Amino acid sequence: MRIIAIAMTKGGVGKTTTAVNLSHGLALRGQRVLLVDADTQGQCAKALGVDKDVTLNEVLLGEATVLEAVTKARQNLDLLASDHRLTRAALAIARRERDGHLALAEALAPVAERYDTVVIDAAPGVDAVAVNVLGCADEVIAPVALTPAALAGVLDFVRHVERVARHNTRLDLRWILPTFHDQRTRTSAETLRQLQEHFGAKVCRSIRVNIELAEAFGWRQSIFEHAPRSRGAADYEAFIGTVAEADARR
Amino acid sequence: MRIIAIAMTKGGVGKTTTAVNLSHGLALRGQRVLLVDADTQGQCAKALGVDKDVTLNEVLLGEATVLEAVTKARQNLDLLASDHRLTRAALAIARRERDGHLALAEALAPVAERYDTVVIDAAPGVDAVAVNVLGCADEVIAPVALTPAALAGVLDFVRHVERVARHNTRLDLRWILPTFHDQRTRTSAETLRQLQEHFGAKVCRSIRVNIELAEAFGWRQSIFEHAPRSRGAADYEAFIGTVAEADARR
Ligand SMILES: Nc1ncnc2c1ncn2[C@@H]1O[C@H](COP(=O)(O)OP(=O)(O)OP(=O)(O)O)[C@@H](O)[C@H]1O
Ligand SMILES: Nc1ncnc2c1ncn2[C@@H]1O[C@H](COP(=O)(O)OP(=O)(O)OP(=O)(O)O)[C@@H](O)[C@H]1O
Ligand SMILES: [Mg+2]
Ligand SMILES: [Mg+2]
Repeated sequence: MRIIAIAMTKGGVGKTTTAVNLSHGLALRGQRVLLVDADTQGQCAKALGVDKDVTLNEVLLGEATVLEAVTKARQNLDLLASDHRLTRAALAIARRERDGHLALAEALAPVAERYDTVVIDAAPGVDAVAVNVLGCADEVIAPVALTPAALAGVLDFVRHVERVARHNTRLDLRWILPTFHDQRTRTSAETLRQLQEHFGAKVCRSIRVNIELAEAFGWRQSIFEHAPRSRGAADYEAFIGTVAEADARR
Repeated sequence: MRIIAIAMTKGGVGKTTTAVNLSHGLALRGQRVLLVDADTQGQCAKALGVDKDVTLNEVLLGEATVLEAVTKARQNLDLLASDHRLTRAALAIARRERDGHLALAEALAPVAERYDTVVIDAAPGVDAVAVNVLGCADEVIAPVALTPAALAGVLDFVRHVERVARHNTRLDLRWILPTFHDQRTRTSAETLRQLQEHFGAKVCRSIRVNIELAEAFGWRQSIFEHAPRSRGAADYEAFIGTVAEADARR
């Protein structure tokens, strides 16, 4: 079971959009996928039009198992949802004296044979749940919106990943995914250039601005359902190819 | 001293852009303004090109006073900066048994005569610092990006504000500020219509998409310095007029 965290401290950079479309894309290719929503905003369930009463909060508090909490979202795609209750688990973990950072890893262990890939949609910022997310992941995909403000936070995020990597030695910041590439402005191209200068081959081909990616959420669909011939679908399809191929080579 | 929180759980909706430009705009009008960065990302200092070693973290931990932590950012504008250290204060407050939510209010009390307006740039999400921010504010300005995903989180945020309002009885969700209004798509217009249906007169005139707002950050300037004749400057100027006028009528 390969665990991929979609994470970045900056808000609104396409973490959820990437997590939802990556998960569904891999499921469409035949992988058995679990999408874990690790954000109090509970956007994954809304993005896929799914309802679930038992959430990650109950799992992290030990009140439910992952199997009791997951729900089928699509063919080959299960969802472990969250909602505002997740702040309770965050508080409980923060108040633990030690090993709070292992809660998610321990919760996922029993389903290692059930899924090929776990994709975790992280919340913006850094808190006890965020540390848990990085603490159980094999790889991180870091979406970076192509703006100066988003770029400004990337090195802090890299240091945050390195700190967690000291006790999760498998953790690898594998891909930088440039998002919101606006071909009408020089700002996107200039920010992309700086990312490539710093991260080289880790930088994927960017996801272009495409209103259909935003609209898909309103229809409770992935981009592959809402607009399969859109730029957004083409860009995420290419990205999924990169991710799936890397998996095959491991 | 009027305390305004720029807050919204959703990430990347223009909280920092609004906080920085509102602060500088009020300062340009002659108000004595304190901008408080309450986000571990520390974006306010970067947005204004200011450096400061003593941060909100030290103030909330009781290791420094607000006066020791503030630094002059512009004429009439002081900044109380943050950086990644803020997670320590968040953890300390979360671990307190009670009254942790009053830390910021108590810290700001001594400077009540020094500033006309305090603008607080909140982090995305909900944590102990976020509760402190709402716990000391008189009013909230809630930026809402005009996309389905951003709209989806607004009612949860309203409930979060109502919860804090039970112990901070001055707290008022005063303005909904629609942001990223893209006039080329129907999505913006449709989302705006839904906001107006729900929040009526609280909904301000929207801030349009304008790349100069994103670029200003890269130049470490407010929009009034970077591009005073841009749409971004015009839209924020109109917004500041609304906010300042409301202040005059109190
Ligand atoms: N390439 C794109 N083009 C246009 N809109 C996009 C694109 N990618 C994402 N969006 C939209 O931009 C908004 C922010 O994206 P998203 O919610 O995925 O970011 P996030 O990093 O998960 O945010 P948060 O920090 O709040 O969790 C959403 O409305 C989303 O639908
Ligand atoms: N109207 C606009 N047009 C174009 N770009 C904008 C606009 N408003 C803000 N931006 C840019 O969009 C990005 C997100 O805005 P900003 O950082 O202010 O949001 P935020 O809510 O503070 O994010 P976070 O949740 O990470 O704190 C930034 O790069 C900013 O410069
Ligand atoms: Mg998200
Ligand atoms: Mg911000």
